[in-house]
Amino acid sequence: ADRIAEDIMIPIPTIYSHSTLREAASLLIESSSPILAVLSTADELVGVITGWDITRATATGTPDSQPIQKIMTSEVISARPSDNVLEMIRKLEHYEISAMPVVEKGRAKGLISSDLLARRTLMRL
Amino acid sequence: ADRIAEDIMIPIPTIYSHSTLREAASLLIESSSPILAVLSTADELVGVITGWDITRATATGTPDSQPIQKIMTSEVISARPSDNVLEMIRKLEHYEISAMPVVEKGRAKGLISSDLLARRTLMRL
Ligand SMILES: C[S@@+](CC[C@H](N)C(=O)[O-])C[C@H]1O[C@@H](n2cnc3c(N)ncnc32)[C@H](O)[C@@H]1O
Ligand SMILES: C[S@@+](CC[C@H](N)C(=O)[O-])C[C@H]1O[C@@H](n2cnc3c(N)ncnc32)[C@H](O)[C@@H]1O
Repeated sequence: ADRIAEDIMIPIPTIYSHSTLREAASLLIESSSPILAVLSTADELVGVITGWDITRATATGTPDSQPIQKIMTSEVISARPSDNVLEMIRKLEHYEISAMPVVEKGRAKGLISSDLLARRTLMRL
Repeated sequence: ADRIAEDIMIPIPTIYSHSTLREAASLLIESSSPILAVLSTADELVGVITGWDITRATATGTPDSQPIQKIMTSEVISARPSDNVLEMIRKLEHYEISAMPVVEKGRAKGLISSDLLARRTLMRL
């Protein structure tokens, strides 16, 4: 059944922390993803970045060549592969976010979003 | 009861179409709103703008002094004050958007978002 993160998650696009603001914006648009996993050169998850971060950078006049290390959020809120739908809905609501990576051993395996979870709970209204 | 747009909507921040990309980004961040109503100088609704549009502008290297007329979406998807919860959920899902203005006589009266509607349907999971 589609009850845990591992069964529901979809691929999460990844980007290195030394990449630029403009590269992150391009990847968000091209992938149509709500969130990107930011990786260190050792491929470990070190942050996330969303359209909100791009918008805030634009609001403060950040040059688009700026490395995303300063723009990303490094305190990552994530799910475990075994988390169930209810736990994940509550977590997204508690932190007022709409997506999070599914993480195992410091690696991003996929993403969970409120859209995906709503589909599991509100099916065919 | 909180069954129609007029009862559920929250204030929608507004911005003029001659304003800049940077001003729109600042207003999105300061208001914490998912969407802005873009107005003509006659205060009529002529478009909407969201973090997605800001992100796409950044992805294509648009200067932050650019007027938002070229960046906004002018084909606005909106709700009427009398629309009910189910109609609005279906509309947001159909167009794959997460918010829309509530419009009456060409004027934006407020906004409806999937978060607001989810609260009405999924209350206290
Ligand atoms: C607080 S949210 C508000 C915007 C919107 N409500 C949303 O759902 O994203 C925006 C901020 O949250 C951060 N954020 C989003 N998802 C996150 C996650 N899974 N872990 C940590 N921070 C996250 C973003 O990097 C951004 O700085
Ligand atoms: C297709 S959505 C995809 C991003 C995300 N899924 C979301 O919910 O916004 C992004 C585009 O839709 C547009 N958009 C968002 N809300 C809109 C509305 N109520 N009417 C018209 N266009 C809207 C934005 O201006 C942006 O260009």
